Amino acid sequence: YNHFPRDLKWQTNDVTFRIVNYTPDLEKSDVDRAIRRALNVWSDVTPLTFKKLHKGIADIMISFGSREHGDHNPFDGPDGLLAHAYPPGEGIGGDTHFDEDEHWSKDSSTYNLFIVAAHELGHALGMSHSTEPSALMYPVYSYSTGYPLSEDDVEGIQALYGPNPNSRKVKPKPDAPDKCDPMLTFDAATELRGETLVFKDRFYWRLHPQIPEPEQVLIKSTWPSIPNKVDAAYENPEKDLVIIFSGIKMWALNGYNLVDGYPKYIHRLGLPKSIRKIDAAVHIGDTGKTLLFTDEEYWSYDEATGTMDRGYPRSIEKDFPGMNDEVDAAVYHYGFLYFFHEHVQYEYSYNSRKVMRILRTNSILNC
Amino acid sequence: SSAGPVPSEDLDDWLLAEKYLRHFYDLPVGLQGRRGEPSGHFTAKIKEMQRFFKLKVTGNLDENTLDLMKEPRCGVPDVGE
Repeated sequence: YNHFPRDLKWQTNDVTFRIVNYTPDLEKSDVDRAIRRALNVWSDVTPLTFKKLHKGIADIMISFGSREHGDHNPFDGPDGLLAHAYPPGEGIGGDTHFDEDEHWSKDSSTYNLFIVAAHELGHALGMSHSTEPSALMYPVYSYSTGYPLSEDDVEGIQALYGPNPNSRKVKPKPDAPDKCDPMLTFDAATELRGETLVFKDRFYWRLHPQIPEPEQVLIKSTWPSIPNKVDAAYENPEKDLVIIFSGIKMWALNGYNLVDGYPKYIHRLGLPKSIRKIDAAVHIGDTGKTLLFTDEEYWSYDEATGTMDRGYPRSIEKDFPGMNDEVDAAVYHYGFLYFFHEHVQYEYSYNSRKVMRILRTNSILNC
Repeated sequence: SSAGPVPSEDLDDWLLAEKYLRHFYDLPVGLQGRRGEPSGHFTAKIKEMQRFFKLKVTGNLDENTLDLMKEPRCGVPDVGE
């Protein structure tokens, strides 16, 4: 996290705000609700209280405007700059402006007013931009559900104002995973049209064969309707689909687009109802089978017939000698299965039926 | 200037980067150099931006850097007052 120079903050914990005008994109009550919720995000973790004024000058004056709107910091039309706010102080200090050339919404369809307002009000209270990708105060817009503050945001605002003396329990989002953490584990991994996607917590890394540095992206910013945690994923190149598993549901992607008709229950694949999640999944192109790993066992699904092969589940340890008995994630490349378990990666030869190499899990992330 | 040539030859990308760095990283006006021959200030600001966003710090307007500059974001500068 960062603060503004001189750690600008309000000298009183009782801060006033006023909504000067409203966007026509939303009902007035929706705007009121978004702003109130955004303020509550910060008051929940500090001693700050926010009182609404309906006229006159408040500490935080909130307004919607486009292009040049009176502060010599013009907006730029649709997209690009979404909003800005001034750090605590007299006059324009604390004031928060939203670009009216954006379309504001209360869901993921366009820019979510609550999320942007929570970020901007962070500035109005003294928070500058964070370099932490999972933080609310990260400068780039991303849609997410659930509690908006990360641990980084909470630390930052409490460094200015202290904690809430009457706090109810909040659960801040954990910081973004560090790709060079030697103990890094994966949630899921899959190919997608020549790229490799690796899922961890609320993020995924995108690896392109010609670009050594992986790109870290919030899952929700690419697929708002996919949950924050992915259990398993695999690509069926013949169908040009990637299947994402989370809990008892699965989603299908065609490229980066969600396929209609999903999510579906994983039991549609033929798994018993007792299976509540899949740990890892991998498609073996040579055989047309998809292997689904759950706890210490695995299943074989025939993509051509759409049925589970007979004789399954089977033991992972028995059929993949040298492998651990559980799998976090798996991918298949040129005759080799790459099993990820905790911070270790096993390169398993499908033909030789043995482990050829053992590597660190994050060795594929250019570490 | 010890800066090397900019990989992206696209004038729009250069102008985007110049505007972005001026707004968010306090690149002084008139010190950006020329397309194809960026000044040391320009390169240093690109590096500052790449460091902030945990990109590979090259000082060049590579694809990842330009993509990030095109993302919708908050208008408050990332550095300075």
